[in-house]
Amino acid sequence: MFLKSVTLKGFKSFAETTAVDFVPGLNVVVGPNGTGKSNIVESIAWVLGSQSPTSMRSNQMADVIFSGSHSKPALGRAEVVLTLCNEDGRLPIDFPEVAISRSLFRSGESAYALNGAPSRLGDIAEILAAAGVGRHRHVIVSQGRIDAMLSAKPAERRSILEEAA
Amino acid sequence: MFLKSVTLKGFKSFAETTAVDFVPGLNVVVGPNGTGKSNIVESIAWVLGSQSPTSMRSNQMADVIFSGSHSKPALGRAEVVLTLCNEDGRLPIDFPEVAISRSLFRSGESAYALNGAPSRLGDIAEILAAAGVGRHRHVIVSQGRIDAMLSAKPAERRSILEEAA
Amino acid sequence: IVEVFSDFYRQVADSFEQCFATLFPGGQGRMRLTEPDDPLGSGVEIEARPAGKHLRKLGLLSGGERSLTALALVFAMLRSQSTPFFVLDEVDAALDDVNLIRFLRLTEEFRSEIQLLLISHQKRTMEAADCLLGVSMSSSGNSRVISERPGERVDVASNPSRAAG
Amino acid sequence: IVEVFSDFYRQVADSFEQCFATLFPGGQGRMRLTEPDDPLGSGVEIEARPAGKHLRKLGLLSGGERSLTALALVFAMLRSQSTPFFVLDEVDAALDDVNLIRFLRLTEEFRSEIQLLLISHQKRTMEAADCLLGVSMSSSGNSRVISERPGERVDVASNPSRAAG
Ligand SMILES: Nc1ncnc2c1ncn2[C@@H]1O[C@H](COP(=O)(O)OP(=O)(O)OP(=O)(O)O)[C@@H](O)[C@H]1O
Ligand SMILES: Nc1ncnc2c1ncn2[C@@H]1O[C@H](COP(=O)(O)OP(=O)(O)OP(=O)(O)O)[C@@H](O)[C@H]1O
Ligand SMILES: [Mg+2]
Ligand SMILES: [Mg+2]
Repeated sequence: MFLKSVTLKGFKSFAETTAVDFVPGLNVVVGPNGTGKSNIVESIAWVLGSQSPTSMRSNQMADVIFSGSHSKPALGRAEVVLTLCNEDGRLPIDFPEVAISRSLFRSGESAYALNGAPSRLGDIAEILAAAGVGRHRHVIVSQGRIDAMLSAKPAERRSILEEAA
Repeated sequence: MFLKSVTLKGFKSFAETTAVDFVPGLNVVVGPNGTGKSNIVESIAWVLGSQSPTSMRSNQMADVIFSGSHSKPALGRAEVVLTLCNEDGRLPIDFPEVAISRSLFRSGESAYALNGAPSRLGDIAEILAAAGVGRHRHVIVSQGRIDAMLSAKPAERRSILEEAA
Repeated sequence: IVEVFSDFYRQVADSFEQCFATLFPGGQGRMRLTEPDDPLGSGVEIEARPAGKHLRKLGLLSGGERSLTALALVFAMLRSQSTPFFVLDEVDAALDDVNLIRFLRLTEEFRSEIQLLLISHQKRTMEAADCLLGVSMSSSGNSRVISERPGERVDVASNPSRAAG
Repeated sequence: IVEVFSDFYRQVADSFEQCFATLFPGGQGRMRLTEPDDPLGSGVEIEARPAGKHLRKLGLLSGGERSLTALALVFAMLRSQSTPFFVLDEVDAALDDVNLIRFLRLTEEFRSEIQLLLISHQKRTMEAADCLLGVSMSSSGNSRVISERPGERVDVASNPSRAAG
């Protein structure tokens, strides 16, 4: 199972629909400061179900919606679609390709979908967990966070391992 | 007033007496990972009077004393001498060059000296303060700490400014 | 429950030693239970000894050494959990050239078992990519992505790190 | 007391705007009192707006943008306190090439008023040095330092960043 692509629409600095295509091996994202690389990382955390605005570098979830520039107005909605290759059947649903999507409106209303069918986060999370993708924090090391891996006390480190076991 | 040199002897990875000479302008320290660059930074914080083992990346001050390698035995004492150019008279003592030194023995016994004369940290701190060198944390941004400058809450930021005023 | 944890812990501890050996040739990394007779409650310690150095507290490691140690732990956990994909945002920022090569060697070891997405400013990391994604921001404050498969690049032969890989 | 703080605050706020303008050409940075009618107790906010972008929460800035904003604040405080020397350990780690050049331009502005000691792995920073200090570790686990004055280097003419300086 691997990521085929993530498509951002109105998510943070990605005002227009932007598809980011991956290959099964080593994918490297590059570019100048402030262009949107970490925003792509956060879009993956977000579509996998992150409930914490802190993981989005904010205290309000609505901050993930494109908030405008001098030549583009703010948008009313953010949407991210993550497309996974499931040819090895690791995700327990009968599709060779699985698309998970999440939307958020400025009203606070949010929606999830699985291959286009409206879905609940709980159901999606269950399917992902079966494939070894826990909640987003288990598949991402955010910018500046690698050193924190070592700062845990021995007891904390034990609980991290217990959770993962 | 500027730093002429810092001399490390038995301080962390500097087993042998090592003089690091500076110029008044831009000094850049380079080298591979783990060679001792941040140790030099900490030696400056330490000789200026840092009382916190945390600034030395430890919970015990004795960890600043060279603790041995496979070919060199541990030492019993760490000493750092900071030599300052005082030709502009900014330090309120009548010397064109001022050497501040600090020693720590494994027993925990420590000693300060000013131009070779035994001295107390309080007196040295007073002289440095007159020249705009507060306690070490006001002249050093440690590795990994630049981002923390922005994380302060508005009230904390105010107190930082008040202290500095 | 004790067995589930103990088996998992054993796997991670073994993988950690191997990953550490790749990142620190000639060094040794170990995980250790703080109370080996209490597998139900014991905390977990990490010991990291770079080549040619004595074992010291984790805090005394340099910035680059800490990054590498954390990465050895991350990859050990990935292998033990069979995570399908993983995202790392600028985890190579503190690495010098030699350590960067070692990190890339570790990612190469994992290439067939896990899909990786790395954000990086480092040239060597870009050169190691199977797929390179360039992010830019237009003057209208909108992010864009262009992808490049190094198979399609003209200059592969002039990249020594690719020649080896 | 209020006046001492207000004068100092005013100085720092003005310097911050100037330093920010050097690091973010076309952008705007400001410090702001959270309660302007309460100079005795008001907190201090930082607003950072990179060129071509809207003003957003500090947290939404990218890693490189945060580093630059923090550096603008650090240098504003240095100027307002007439600090004689300052040490910065790997503060340029998150900067891309363009922003690194801007940071070095800022340090050049301060060259006559403050002595700087920078630890860095970045080539451009090394090239900008008045004095370059190389740190190495011998196989006996002992650190050494070699210093080099670029005045003595043969290749000054081929370094465009030095040719300008
Ligand atoms: N809701 C939003 N609407 C529009 N732009 C946004 C929004 N949220 C964040 N941004 C912009 O995204 C930019 C940050 O992007 P990001 O953190 O992905 O940069 P980066 O490519 O990772 O850079 P670096 O190399 O410095 O880490 C900021 O400049 C910010 O203004
Ligand atoms: N008391 C001590 N005795 C001997 N060696 C020590 C002592 N304390 C720390 N060290 C060694 O110093 C090294 C770290 O040095 P330092 O942090 O200065 O590296 P650095 O040059 O800043 O590297 P980086 O580029 O990775 O930040 C460690 O490898 C550690 O083993
Ligand atoms: Mg980033
Ligand atoms: Mg360091």
